[in-house]
Amino acid sequence: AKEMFVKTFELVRRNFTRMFSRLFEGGEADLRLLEPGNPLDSPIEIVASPGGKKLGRLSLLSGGERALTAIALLFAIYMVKPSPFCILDEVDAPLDDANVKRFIRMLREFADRTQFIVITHNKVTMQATDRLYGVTMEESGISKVVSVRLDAARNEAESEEIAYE
Amino acid sequence: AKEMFVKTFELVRRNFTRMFSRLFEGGEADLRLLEPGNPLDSPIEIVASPGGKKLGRLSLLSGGERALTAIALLFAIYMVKPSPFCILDEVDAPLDDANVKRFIRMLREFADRTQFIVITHNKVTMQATDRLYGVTMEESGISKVVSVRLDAARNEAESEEIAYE
Amino acid sequence: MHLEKLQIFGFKSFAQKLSLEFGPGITGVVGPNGCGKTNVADAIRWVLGEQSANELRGASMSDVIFDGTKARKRLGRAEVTLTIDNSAGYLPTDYAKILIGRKIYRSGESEYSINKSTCRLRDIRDLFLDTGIGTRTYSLIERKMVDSVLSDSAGHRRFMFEEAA
Amino acid sequence: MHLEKLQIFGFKSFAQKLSLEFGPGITGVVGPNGCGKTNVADAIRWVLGEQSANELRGASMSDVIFDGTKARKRLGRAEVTLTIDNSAGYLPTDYAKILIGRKIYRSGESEYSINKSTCRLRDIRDLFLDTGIGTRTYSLIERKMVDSVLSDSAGHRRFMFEEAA
Ligand SMILES: Nc1ncnc2c1ncn2[C@@H]1O[C@H](COP(=O)(O)OP(=O)(O)OP(=O)(O)O)[C@@H](O)[C@H]1O
Ligand SMILES: Nc1ncnc2c1ncn2[C@@H]1O[C@H](COP(=O)(O)OP(=O)(O)OP(=O)(O)O)[C@@H](O)[C@H]1O
Ligand SMILES: [Mg+2]
Ligand SMILES: [Mg+2]
Repeated sequence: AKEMFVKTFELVRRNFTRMFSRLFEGGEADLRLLEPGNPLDSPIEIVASPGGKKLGRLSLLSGGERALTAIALLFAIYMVKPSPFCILDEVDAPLDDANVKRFIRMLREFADRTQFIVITHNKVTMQATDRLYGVTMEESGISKVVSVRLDAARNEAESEEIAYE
Repeated sequence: AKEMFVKTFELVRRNFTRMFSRLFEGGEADLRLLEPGNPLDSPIEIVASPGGKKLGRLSLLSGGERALTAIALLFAIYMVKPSPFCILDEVDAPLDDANVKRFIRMLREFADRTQFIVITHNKVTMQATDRLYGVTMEESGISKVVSVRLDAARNEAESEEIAYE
Repeated sequence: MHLEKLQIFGFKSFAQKLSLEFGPGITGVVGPNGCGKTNVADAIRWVLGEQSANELRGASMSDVIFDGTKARKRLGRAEVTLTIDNSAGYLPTDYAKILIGRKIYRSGESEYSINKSTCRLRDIRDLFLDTGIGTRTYSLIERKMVDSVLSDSAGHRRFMFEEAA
Repeated sequence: MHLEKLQIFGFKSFAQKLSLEFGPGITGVVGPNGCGKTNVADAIRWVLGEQSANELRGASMSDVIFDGTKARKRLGRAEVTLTIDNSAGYLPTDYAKILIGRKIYRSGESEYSINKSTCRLRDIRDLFLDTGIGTRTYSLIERKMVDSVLSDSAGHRRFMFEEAA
């Protein structure tokens, strides 16, 4: 069990450093076992430095940098055994537009082996999807779903009602 | 001390129900002392029902509805003794555009007696401000501030560097 | 494997029957606060065997049944069916197409089915046991998971590593 | 009262001297993740007497001193000055204009000043004691406050009521 864990840890660690430098152009990060002699109980430390800054504690990073670091780690773990589908619920909320684009680019790289369902309020994210469903509540308290087409030219969403039997 | 608390509680409660129905058009909410006979130790319960739905537990509400409910409560308490300035750090992140507009409208009502500094990534919020400062990091790790003008026609921000001595 | 179709009736805010098809790649789900987007994610988790009512934001499992609005009566049951394409043989079953069904009544009584024949909840959970789906792994990523990965409660962080190992 | 001008030098990512003027009404602060927006809020909290390094995301108070980048050396001190318009007599002092100054050196040694004459930290904190500014009240609203108001750790919620009373 100990070897199993250390093996997985090393794999996640390698994925994480790679994911991080892709999401933070030029940034670097690492995972460390605080007690290397005691892998099964040791806490795991994250050290990260977005581009140009010094490698440091997670706590000094900004809200958006922390969120993107966590996303890098969650996907580093996901890569060990990619699930066939993955629902993402508003994980892009604290990210600025440039980081949203990098996040979506990462999803796109995994999208051939994983089906992604992305719940979002972010217009940049919406434009990167293969299809868009709009959930509405015309009648108060009752949900309906419509198919949405983002008309880039008119910068407006057109929708048609779908999904009824 | 007991009367002081109950008096404040009733004041906050009235502010809260009013704030909530302004932020959630047609919604209603209430604050309840779970142990009315023991006000100094009693937990305080929030019940809320966004328009048309039944009054219920906070836990069934959506992420955005919970955030807006918390904002209504924080401002209900603020109204007891308005602070002369207030810094809001990305509290609009979970809100959709319509709720952001209602949130800004509420800020506008208080803006004659309180100076607001609103940190945001939201374009709707940006358009409602009286002035806009952009923080940039052209040189990696070094912050600078510029004055930003949102050009609605070109839908683009123009900025000029300011703030140096 | 991938998700083909999700049919929802009487589950949370879905008082009207809904049939939603997911394609490959990235599907976006958008809409105002409280309209039902997270409820769609909840429906998928629920039909795949979620056992914790808390995780679905309720106090008891029958809280997922549509509870009525000022204009509509509450319903007596909630039902979700998920159609899965298993033509790549990812799941431990001979079927190329799998229908997972779950139903709950006000009494708390539940029914489960695989390809229209009645089964137990554990049969559904066992089907996905080896895939990491349906356990606390990467089929669902939400904001609170991002928070718990970052927070120094290294307990959560370690737990995720152990699950991947 | 309102905030007139904020001068920052050597505080966190502000390696270059910055002078920022706030007007009445609503001032927006925008920019990419990690560029320094929350650091501006931290500078205001710090100069008004914040005593907890944790609240400023550091381990010790000298963590607020600019720590250098690959291209720039670290600085030896951090300094923030806030100019406040007190012409309405809101603060318990005869001055119509008040300059609050705070400086910290690498050694941890700190200097405090009101209108350029040296004072103690407690003199700054006392100036704001009755106003609710500088304590955990509504001069700063951030996402984690929204979370703690909602979470059923009624401890936090009660505490806010007691502070208002
Ligand atoms: N059993 C139920 N019966 C009726 N309505 C319900 C039930 N359970 C939850 N709801 C309603 O569903 C709504 C929440 O929906 P959901 O969480 O999917 O919103 P959302 O689209 O994710 O919004 P946000 O963008 O704010 O996260 C709530 O307003 C709640 O009242
Ligand atoms: N003492 C210091 N010296 C140098 N840089 C620092 C110091 N303390 C913090 N920083 C840097 O400041 C940055 C954080 O800035 P801040 O929290 O203000 O970002 P932000 O603009 O609020 O971003 P977000 O939109 O993601 O919340 C971090 O990248 C951190 O490395
Ligand atoms: Mg939601
Ligand atoms: Mg920030």
